[in-house]
Amino acid sequence: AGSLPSQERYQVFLKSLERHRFLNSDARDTSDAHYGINQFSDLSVEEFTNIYLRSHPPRNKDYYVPKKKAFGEKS
Amino acid sequence: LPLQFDWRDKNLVTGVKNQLDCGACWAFSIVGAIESANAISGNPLEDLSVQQVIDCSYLDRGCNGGSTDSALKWLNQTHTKLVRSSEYPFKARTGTCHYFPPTEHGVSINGYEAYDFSNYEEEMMKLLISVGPLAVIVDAVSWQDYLGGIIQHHCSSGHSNHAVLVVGFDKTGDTPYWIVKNSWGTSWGVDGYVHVKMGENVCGIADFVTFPVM
Repeated sequence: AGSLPSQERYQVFLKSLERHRFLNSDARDTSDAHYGINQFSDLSVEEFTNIYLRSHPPRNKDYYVPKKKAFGEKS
Repeated sequence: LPLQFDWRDKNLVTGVKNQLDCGACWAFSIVGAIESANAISGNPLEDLSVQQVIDCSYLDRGCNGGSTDSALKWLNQTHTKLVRSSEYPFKARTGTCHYFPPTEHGVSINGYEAYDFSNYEEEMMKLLISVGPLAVIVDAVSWQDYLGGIIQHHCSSGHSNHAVLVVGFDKTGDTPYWIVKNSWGTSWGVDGYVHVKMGENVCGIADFVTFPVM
């Protein structure tokens, strides 16, 4: 319910293929990340973001402090 | 420091989970950190209830989002014991918080710490080895299409939106990388994991680092 008609969904999928080509164009060696079709390829970036990217950093960034001690010296 | 380290090699990381259509990556990340920290403390490695955190962490919004920081704050303030996943299974939707009596078996934390390691990834390596897997919040927009390899481009710091768990690193090759456990199932990425280049705060992986104290 509420999902896009199949023709629109297909257009979303085609946009994913374009995105994969763009992301893969920066690959310089075999260790570089590669991108392609997976279980999220029929979701638009907006849909994917709304469903899966739902964490946020703390509002008060002051809470976080940079390195103050050498962790390797702990027991 | 070793060139390679992975908590999975010691059998101290539980299997990859699938959050389905529930936006509770923050809960999966924190529960994963607690599962490992509890096992590192000498207890059996067991799956703990993500659904309990989703339903009960009143500082967060269940499947509509949340923060690793506030989940740890809730666990620390309330001394809530996380029960086994089998006792409080994942339902992929926010529900009513179930109360368990204090006598119930469960895992609680004694505190937590949070750091910004954006300019100190070497220190983050030491911390990972010293305390266990680390919950982090990253920019994961480009992860929608990830299949494998080491993410080095198309991933920025300063736009954190997804919580995951760093379980190791590998510096033996030309490109050193963090080994990161995700919660999108084992069919995504490298058996559910993603590799992110070390040393340049790629994806903001060192910006928001938290871990439980057991």
